[in-house]
Amino acid sequence: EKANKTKDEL
Amino acid sequence: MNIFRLAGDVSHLVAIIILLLKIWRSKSCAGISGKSQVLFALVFSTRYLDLFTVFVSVYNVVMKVVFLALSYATVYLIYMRFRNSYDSENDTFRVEFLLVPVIGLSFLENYAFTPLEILWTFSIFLEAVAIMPQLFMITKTGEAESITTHYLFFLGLYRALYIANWVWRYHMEGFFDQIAVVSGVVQTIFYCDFFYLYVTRVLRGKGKMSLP
Repeated sequence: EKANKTKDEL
Repeated sequence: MNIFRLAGDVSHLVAIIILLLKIWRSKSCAGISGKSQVLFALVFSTRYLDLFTVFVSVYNVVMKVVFLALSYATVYLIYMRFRNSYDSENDTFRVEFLLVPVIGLSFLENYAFTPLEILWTFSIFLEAVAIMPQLFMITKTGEAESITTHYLFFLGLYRALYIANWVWRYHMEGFFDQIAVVSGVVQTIFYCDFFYLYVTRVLRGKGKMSLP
């Protein structure tokens, strides 16, 4: 679930 | 994107540039923990692998490339270019005491048991403790040059701004990344003691920050 969420933070 | 995260990223960039310029202009890395800089380069290397798998934005790509380049340049200056000024007697923190628990934890606590996810989690946990060798070195030498303290100040400011970013995103977008937030709070706490010394000693114009 969260793994697929795009990691948009540096 | 919000102002807190943008300010945080800029503060992070400023910190990295302050350190790099200090080493380059003074042609010396005395008082700098090479181990911390290697750990930061490792943080970026394991976190930014998604440069090759997903496109988030131009800003995201540019900043990741810049952080990678500047962190490797810093490590290069410390261990190659100005290695004879590297203070290895005082940079003695046992990084294996950081790496082993961080590796273990990233296998235990992650969002998915895939290489990219575990490496990302590893980088999040590692970033929380990567500054320890530098803080240890300062306690060992009993002092830090003022530019080094400015570096640490902007690094701490970047983390504090990221916490504000997460508060903002939680209320505006319902965004909550548990691993990043928990690790980020722990990381910021490590700077609190330094912030106190920074304000009470460096900003009072003492130049050097000498520990009690």
